[in-house]
Amino acid sequence: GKDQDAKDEL
Amino acid sequence: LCGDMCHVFSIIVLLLRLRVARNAQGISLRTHELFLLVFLTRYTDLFTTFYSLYNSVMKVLYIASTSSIVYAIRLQEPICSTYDRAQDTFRHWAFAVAPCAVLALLTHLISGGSLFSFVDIQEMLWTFSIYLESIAILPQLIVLQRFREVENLTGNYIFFMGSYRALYIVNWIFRAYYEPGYRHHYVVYFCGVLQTLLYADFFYYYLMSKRRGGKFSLPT
Repeated sequence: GKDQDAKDEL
Repeated sequence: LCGDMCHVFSIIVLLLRLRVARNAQGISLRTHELFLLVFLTRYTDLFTTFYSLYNSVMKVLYIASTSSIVYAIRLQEPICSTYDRAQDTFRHWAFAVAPCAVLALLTHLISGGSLFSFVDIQEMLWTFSIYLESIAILPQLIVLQRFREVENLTGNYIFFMGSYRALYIVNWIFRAYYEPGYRHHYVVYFCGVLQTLLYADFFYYYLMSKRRGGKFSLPT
């Protein structure tokens, strides 16, 4: 998967 | 989703509380000004990054509903004349906004960020919003202590507001284990736990009063 962090959360 | 729904539910309960009772007794305007600032500084990515329709709609919804809460308590008759300014005394600019701004700047610089691009400023505002959200409930907890007797709707609203971040902790644990490439963000973890802990005392008295089925009041 792509690198993700909590920025796609609300 | 459960966490977000708790958040939405807490906002609906508060709007109901203001519109149905048509008063703002026991409600802290300062807490909602802080939440508005949290959303405005966190969601600048509405203009730059698209995650999903759900994500964008919720962001707009949070900004709009919190604005309407602040507007009602500040300016809308008869609600605004019932707002008890004298009880809402937490110095939120000096003891919440300013320290979080300093902390966000430090975090940003220590982690090697600069201040010369939009993305850098955006990143720093995002960190600021994480810090600020963790303590945004403080003015409301102070008001609660003053009134002691907590109205049902007010109690429910704070309960759902606290549950929302507690459920996010579960979500972070889940993502860390099951999502490949999920990056740990320790500032987010730390603030999420701090935020939930600030509600712990309130949760305790809230659940006790629900079990008794009686009126909800805080100890002196």
